[in-house]
Amino acid sequence: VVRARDLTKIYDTGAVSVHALKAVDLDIQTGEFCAVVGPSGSGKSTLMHLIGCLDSPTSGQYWIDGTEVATLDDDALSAIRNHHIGFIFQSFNLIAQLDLVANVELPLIYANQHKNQRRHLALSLLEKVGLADRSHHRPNQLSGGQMQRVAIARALVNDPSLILADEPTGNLDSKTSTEIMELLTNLHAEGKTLVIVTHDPRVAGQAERVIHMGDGVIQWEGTGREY
Amino acid sequence: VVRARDLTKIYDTGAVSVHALKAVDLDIQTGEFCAVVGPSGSGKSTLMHLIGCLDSPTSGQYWIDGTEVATLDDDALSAIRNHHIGFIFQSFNLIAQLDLVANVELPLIYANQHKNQRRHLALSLLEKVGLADRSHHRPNQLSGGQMQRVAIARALVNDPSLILADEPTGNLDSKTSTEIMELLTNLHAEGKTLVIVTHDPRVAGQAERVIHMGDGVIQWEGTGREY
Ligand SMILES: Nc1ncnc2c1ncn2[C@@H]1O[C@H](COP(=O)(O)OP(=O)(O)OP(=O)(O)O)[C@@H](O)[C@H]1O
Ligand SMILES: Nc1ncnc2c1ncn2[C@@H]1O[C@H](COP(=O)(O)OP(=O)(O)OP(=O)(O)O)[C@@H](O)[C@H]1O
Ligand SMILES: [Mg+2]
Ligand SMILES: [Mg+2]
Repeated sequence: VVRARDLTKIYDTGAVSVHALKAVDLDIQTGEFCAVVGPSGSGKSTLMHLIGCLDSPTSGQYWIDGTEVATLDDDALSAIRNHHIGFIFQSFNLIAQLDLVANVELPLIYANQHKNQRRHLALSLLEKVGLADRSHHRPNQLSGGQMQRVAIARALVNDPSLILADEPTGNLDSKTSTEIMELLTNLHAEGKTLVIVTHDPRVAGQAERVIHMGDGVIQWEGTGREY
Repeated sequence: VVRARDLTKIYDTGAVSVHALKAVDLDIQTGEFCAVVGPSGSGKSTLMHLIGCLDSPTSGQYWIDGTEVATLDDDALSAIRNHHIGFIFQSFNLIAQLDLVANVELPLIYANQHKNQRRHLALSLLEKVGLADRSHHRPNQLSGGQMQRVAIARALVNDPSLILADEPTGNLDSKTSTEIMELLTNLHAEGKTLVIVTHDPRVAGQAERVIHMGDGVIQWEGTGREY
């Protein structure tokens, strides 16, 4: 699914350059379950944004499903994001002016899905994450963990083949974390490719493969059995 | 420090009322270290906001340092917040248009602190949380865990006697979590009162007292030794 060679990302912010990724090579096969761990600031979210085609690398090459991403125009990139990739952001990225149903159905609008079917799918996912009774609320009327669950529902609504989850359980209590991880591991069992950034050893412990990042590089790889 | 009787909070949002807190009684003594745990949506952040005078209860009574909060005018409330309470928000609440130093020094501006001293204090706290080299960056140029650390620095800059921390380690890796917890427990050892909402058993395990919330009430209390 994902093939990256020499991915580098430098944020150039005036006086200080931040070298967030340093010539990273990464291969992720279809159907794999990877966790990505590492210290705060080590480049995990940056890597996830590049894999998810939400940002461009400063240099390096990246292929998704055999196509080099640099050769794709904006429409083709949007199509990949909206049809194939579900992204659970670390900061949720919910839209404050929309209610929960509208937030969850948003990827389907971009995919030109029919309105009734969009709403039905969005509501069924809100039910799966335990928030159907709040569907007409807005994000600022929710707790931290509740917002996270809406973000998860939205990431899954377009039935993506690649799920990128950046700290999906960080704001959740143990029981809700377990429920969300069951949801995600069931999707992996159905054949989805799953990449999860996590600080939680219990989550990393469920992955087949664990990528350890530090200071903008992949320092070493292990397996979930180490947890 | 804190005395609450029958604290109730109902969010009335059109068709649905959310009963976030249900007649909660709570006493916290000066110098105490409490953790607050419980499922997502159980009322922890709501309780913290009421304790920190950031919101008003629907009903109930609340005294801080012996003064009933309902009798205080806005200036007196602001004085308490700015001089005595440090708040680490679950969502950081950093100001996007300000750089990190300006974010951290903000409580001191409200306290009419002299500019040079403000900046010196802000910079020394940014150093304590490992971000002095990024002081002129803005929040959107930081990782999730880095934003959290700035929020912690800001909460501590006015040397508050009561520290309310809502999930201070949720976005942090294990090593940085340990460093932040050492910082906070050292402050407790100096006599500060510390109330931490957490989903992390390692953090709850360090508290003397652990308050278990569920469905808008305090269900039971325990101690950190259970962890
Ligand atoms: N938009 C940006 N502009 C400038 N620097 C940035 C930007 N985004 C991230 N950075 C910097 O790049 C580095 C890597 O950030 P990244 O968000 O990838 O870290 P992370 O591993 O996800 O950390 P965390 O565990 O705290 O979420 C950090 O030093 C961060 O401050
Ligand atoms: N501004 C608001 N308007 C309406 N409802 C709200 C508002 N803030 C919180 N709520 C609701 O009140 C209940 C308690 O929320 P609160 O944020 O206190 O929970 P929490 O225990 O902090 O949860 P989490 O662990 O997810 O952060 C939730 O059902 C939440 O949706
Ligand atoms: Mg991150
Ligand atoms: Mg909360």
